[in-house]
Amino acid sequence: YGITLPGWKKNNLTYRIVNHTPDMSKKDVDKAVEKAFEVWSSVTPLVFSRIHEGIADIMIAFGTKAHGHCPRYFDGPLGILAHAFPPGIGFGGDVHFDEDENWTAGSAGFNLFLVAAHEFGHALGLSHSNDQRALMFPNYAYVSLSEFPLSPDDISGIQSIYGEAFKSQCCSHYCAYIEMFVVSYLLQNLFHISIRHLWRVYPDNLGVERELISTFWPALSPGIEAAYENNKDQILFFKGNRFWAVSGYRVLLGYPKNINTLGFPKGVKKIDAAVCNKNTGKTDFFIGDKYWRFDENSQSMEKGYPRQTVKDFPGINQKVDAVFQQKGLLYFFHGSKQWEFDPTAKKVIREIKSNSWFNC
Amino acid sequence: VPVHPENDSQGDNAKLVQDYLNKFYAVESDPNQLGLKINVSDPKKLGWRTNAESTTQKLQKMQQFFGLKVTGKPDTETLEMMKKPRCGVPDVGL
Repeated sequence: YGITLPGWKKNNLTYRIVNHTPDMSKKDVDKAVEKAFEVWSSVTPLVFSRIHEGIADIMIAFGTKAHGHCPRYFDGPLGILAHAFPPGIGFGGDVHFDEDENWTAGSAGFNLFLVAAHEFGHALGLSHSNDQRALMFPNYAYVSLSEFPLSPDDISGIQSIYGEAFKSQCCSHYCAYIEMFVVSYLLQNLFHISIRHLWRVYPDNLGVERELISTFWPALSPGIEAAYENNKDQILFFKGNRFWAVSGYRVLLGYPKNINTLGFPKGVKKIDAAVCNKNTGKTDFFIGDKYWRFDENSQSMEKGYPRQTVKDFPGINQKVDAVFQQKGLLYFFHGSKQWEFDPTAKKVIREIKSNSWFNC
Repeated sequence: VPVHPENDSQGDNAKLVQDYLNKFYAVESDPNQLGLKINVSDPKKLGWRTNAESTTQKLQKMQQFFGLKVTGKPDTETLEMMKKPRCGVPDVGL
């Protein structure tokens, strides 16, 4: 990362949206800007308030080519998308977007939230990073909006200027981004895995750690769809019809393998979720509305499967996005919900929000 | 006079490279000064930090920043990187 000191000398900053792009509804523009500020306020003590008149610390405007008294010009469609000035008086902190671009709330054109989050990084004192995974990398790259957009490099950069968020904010900034892709109890810790990141949840509210999967296992491709720890302390990661086995930080030789080596028929193209019952040494693989049972000791699929999930797990009648076992109970995830299931009583005990593990 | 496309695209590429390096690899002065009327008769008075770095040096800096092979020449990979939509803030010290 790079910084342009001294940054703002206060934590409470104002912003004003001077005009709006006709490409999006005003509501969508306001929301994209607000969310882009939240990205930075969630990892620092900074607080952003919007004003509708007068001079704000951060003035936000859309313009084309030579715009107002701005010393930098835009260049028409593509090329330069936006720019911003480091903290200070006058132009300091101001952010300009090139109206000749196609601004959107999705993945078409240029996503306003992502570009605004980048430009606000400049308005707070960050310069460009040469880490291609960083939000502050100069080139535009669309990333899934369910992903928290800051990389560890971005967070280190902004915290080197303003310090960390207050403890009370510990994990709140992750809440909006928790999409249950995979959850698993690995290495004695609870891990949530999304497209590119690994979230290690420490017990008793001691906080959450977020790392890029590539930090732990560079050989793994992003977009893991299921993971579980077997009874040999190995972790198996699944994506499409391939899977990897890792022990500690090492991907075992001969992987990735095809999932039909586990006994799945050719028709099975991917696994939704998996959980290993350490007591019985059996692993349940959930695919659509059915599940398969695999015997870890004999390394073979059990007879009589697949079976309807809801038959053996009453109350679990949605596709299983993720599942893990903790203290003898099973936790099934679907979208923003999870169900705590007692496999002995064979019933759902309670329904909770899927991000409950992050003190949200 | 028949325009030789390869000359034409070479000219375009040379302009692309020059524009890109001037925008993102030349040290930018304080934007608040730029807004004032400045007497252009004597560049020395401008207080501009003339950026004596050669194009080759700037190109090497850009290639290094983007993790490209540092050749100092506008090879295909470098030209491709320069055509990508990006932020207008310079990559070197403001």
